[in-house]
Amino acid sequence: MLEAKFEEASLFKKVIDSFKDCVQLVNFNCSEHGIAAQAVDDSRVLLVSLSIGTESFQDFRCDRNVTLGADLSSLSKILRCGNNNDNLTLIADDTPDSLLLLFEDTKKDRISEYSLKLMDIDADFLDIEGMQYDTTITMPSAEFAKVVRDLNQLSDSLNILVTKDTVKFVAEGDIGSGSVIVKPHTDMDKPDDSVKVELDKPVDLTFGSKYLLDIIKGAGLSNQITIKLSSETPALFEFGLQSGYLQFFLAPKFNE
Amino acid sequence: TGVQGRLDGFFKVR
Repeated sequence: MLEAKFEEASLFKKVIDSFKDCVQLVNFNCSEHGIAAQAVDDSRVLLVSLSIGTESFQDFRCDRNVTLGADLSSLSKILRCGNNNDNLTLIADDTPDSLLLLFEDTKKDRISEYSLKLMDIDADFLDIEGMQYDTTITMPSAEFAKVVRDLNQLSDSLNILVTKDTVKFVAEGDIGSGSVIVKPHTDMDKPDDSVKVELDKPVDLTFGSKYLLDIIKGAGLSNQITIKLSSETPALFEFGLQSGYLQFFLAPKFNE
Repeated sequence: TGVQGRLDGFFKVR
């Protein structure tokens, strides 16, 4: 039996909104540690990995591991029916063919109940742990989102160059070119505005802008984004949750 | 501007 209660439905809504546009069918694996999910987009370029730890829930109970195979567009339709500050409880039995979503407005004494049909989804679970990275950048997620949106106007590719002192984003396209340089700094008053660069080796990687536009949809989850890069390997873009994370692994472009 | 790489080959199936 799974009974997972979010104090506010907005958290789960935001999480699902952050990746529903790049993957459609997702297995949510529920265990005593919380809810985890992993899915790869149809083009096999972008992998999404979600972990919502038990601390993110007001109440969490999962007696036995249970997999909830869901179509995110259907789940998202139901999530839109609840208000952001409603309590949201996810309920499923041990071998479920549906997931119950219970929205409760405790002030108005209103309870809304929806049932989502589940499906068997045949998907590989990939081992994404233990990758080695040459550089780790931590920066404000809103700033990264702006860079991606701005430079996307110039090119369908975004080049990220990291050296000890700078992170440089470059786009070169038909109408011209643009670049944004971000330098590491510490903001004592607003730590979330800080930029941190850890570097073992300089990195020069190019990514498809359309995938980065998908990734920045997670920017509402966290004030900061952590970006881990290594030559010729998939990059990791991570938004932290109060307990858990939403990660995107993106394969880079390479020169022929 | 470059060829889009795939994730295949980077991660093992668990």
